[in-house]
Amino acid sequence: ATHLAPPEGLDPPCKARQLYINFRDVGWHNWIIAPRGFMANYCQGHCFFPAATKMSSFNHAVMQSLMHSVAPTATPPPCCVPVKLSPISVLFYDNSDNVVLRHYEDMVVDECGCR
Amino acid sequence: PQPSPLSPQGSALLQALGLRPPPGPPPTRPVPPVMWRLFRRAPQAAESHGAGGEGPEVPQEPEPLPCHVKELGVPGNIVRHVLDGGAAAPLEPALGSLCLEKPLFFNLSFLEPREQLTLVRLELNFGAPGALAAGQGWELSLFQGHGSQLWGRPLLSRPVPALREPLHFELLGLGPLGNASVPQNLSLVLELSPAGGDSGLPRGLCAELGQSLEASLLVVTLEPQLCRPPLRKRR
Repeated sequence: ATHLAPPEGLDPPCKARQLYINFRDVGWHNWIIAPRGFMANYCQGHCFFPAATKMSSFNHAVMQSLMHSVAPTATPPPCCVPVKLSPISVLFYDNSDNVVLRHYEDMVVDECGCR
Repeated sequence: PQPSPLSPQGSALLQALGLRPPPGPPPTRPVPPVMWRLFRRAPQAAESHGAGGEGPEVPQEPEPLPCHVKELGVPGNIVRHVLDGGAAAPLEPALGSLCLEKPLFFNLSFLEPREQLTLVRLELNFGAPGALAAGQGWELSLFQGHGSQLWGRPLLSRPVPALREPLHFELLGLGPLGNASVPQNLSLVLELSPAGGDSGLPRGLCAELGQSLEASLLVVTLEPQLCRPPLRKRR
């Protein structure tokens, strides 16, 4: 489930957007015991100068956004990407009827930034 | 569209996550309390919710170490609870002074070569009959073997004061779990005899112990390449 992205041109800055992964939606609810789903989120938005300077971005992204502002056809803007991620753990049945707890790193976007 | 497990996208996603869903109807096996407890204490993003199921709510603790199972105190990112594959097999009467001679079989074919074993814990739960001979002490031995055939010396042999509570034995490093390659299965024979000989055990207790015994393995493995690499050194 997600919210419709704002229409182009309204200049939304780069930030995390909500995206909830529901295991029932992908047909895994019979064998995934817990959780029933999780907030994966995703990054979207523009990295224009000076907005790029306000978020947790590398200095290079600030330079690139500045270059893009003065020469948009020569230099693309930086990318809006995850900069802080969290793990999740999933409890499920495997194909040998074992109960398995598995840990997955970097499954949830906590923060986005321009890189 | 909804990616079914069989669609290319669904299969690719399952493979990427190292998941192999059970074929056929939904499993009905109850989730062991230990697995619920480990799940509730595992690193979770605050938003992953809908955890449902039994077990008490456990307040989230500060950020635990990645790839470490804190409650068990070992490195690991996969914990599996494996039931005894021979539980339903008919029990042979034990010979001599033995009260119980029970084959145990665990299928470990799920283990991938890239997984490192960090814990293999056998749990023996005798249930209500275990409380019947409260004052009785026991001698318990575990052999590698199949049926009533024992292969070599016991993997472990020790006195057990009572059978009331579940018994735990660490098997990592013993017998087939002692060398680098991981076995595809673990075939064991459990021998139980009353300490100091047969001093008047309740009639039929041994048969009851054999029928009520629930044996399971808790297997913890580590896939190092799935753990976040250490932070890049500052140049």
